[in-house]
Amino acid sequence: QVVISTNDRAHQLEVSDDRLTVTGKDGYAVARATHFILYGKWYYEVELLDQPEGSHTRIGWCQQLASLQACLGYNQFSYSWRSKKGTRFHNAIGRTYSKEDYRVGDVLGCLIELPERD
Amino acid sequence: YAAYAPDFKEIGENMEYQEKESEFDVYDE
Amino acid sequence: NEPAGYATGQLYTRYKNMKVEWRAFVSLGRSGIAGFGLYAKRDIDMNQMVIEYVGEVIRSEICEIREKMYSQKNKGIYMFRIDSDYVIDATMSGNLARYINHSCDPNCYTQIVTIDNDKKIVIFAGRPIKAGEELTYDYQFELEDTEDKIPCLCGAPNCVKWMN
Repeated sequence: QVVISTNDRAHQLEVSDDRLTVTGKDGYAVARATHFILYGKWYYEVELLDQPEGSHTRIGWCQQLASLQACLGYNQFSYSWRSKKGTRFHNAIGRTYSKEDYRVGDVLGCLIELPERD
Repeated sequence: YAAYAPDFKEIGENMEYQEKESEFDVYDE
Repeated sequence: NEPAGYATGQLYTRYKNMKVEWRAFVSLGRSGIAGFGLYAKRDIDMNQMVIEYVGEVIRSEICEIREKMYSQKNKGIYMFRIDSDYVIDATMSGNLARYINHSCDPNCYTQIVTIDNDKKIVIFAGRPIKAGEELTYDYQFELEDTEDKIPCLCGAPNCVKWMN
């Protein structure tokens, strides 16, 4: 089963016992999944469970060289969708995407399509 | 000596820096 | 994390005393090594806590961003790494410790001490220091073979000419 990795994440993030929930604090940090993908089409869903005042999330996909101690979408190895204004980020550049916030109760669907291996 | 280092603020204790939401952004929408 | 021979309790007391008295022991002045320097205003005993390196506690990634920003603004960078995750940035806010210069033959040394569950950077006297001497410590910069090597002007007989 694909869950949040115990080790491949910023150590200050809290992960629930069933390793399906991650909680952050004090600045952006990244938690990755236990499994990585190489080809094909993959999809996962995330539900935003809680959003204290002023906090936001950036959720999406990243490669191994993405920094765990920064936000997703910070460098060229990661891509994210931000709860604030629904902005998408890559290489620290924000672009208009869904034009509105996503918030507690929303379920994000994240799809990636990689070329099949010949 | 603050005159030697403009906008420098003398503090007695370490200050925990509160990061901004846009801390890592070069450009936001 | 403590100098040899001191119990933790003593360290705590010494730290608290230092925070009250440090201004009586040091003063800012023009340095023979670079720009400004911190000088002993009175004799300082060996292993005495002299001053804490105070500033903003920032994460390593924020440190990378700030270094680039400060360099672009030609600002002097005053930072001290406290552990693998955090750096003390005294560039915009801090105390006089930011002015202590590097020397290859320093009269002080630095130690990370934990006080009330917080890591602090404290500068100790490495030997008896006479009033009027400039305080120095080894910056312990990583040796780099980059083009932005920093020449060392400490003038110590064992100077290795480069700070990084």
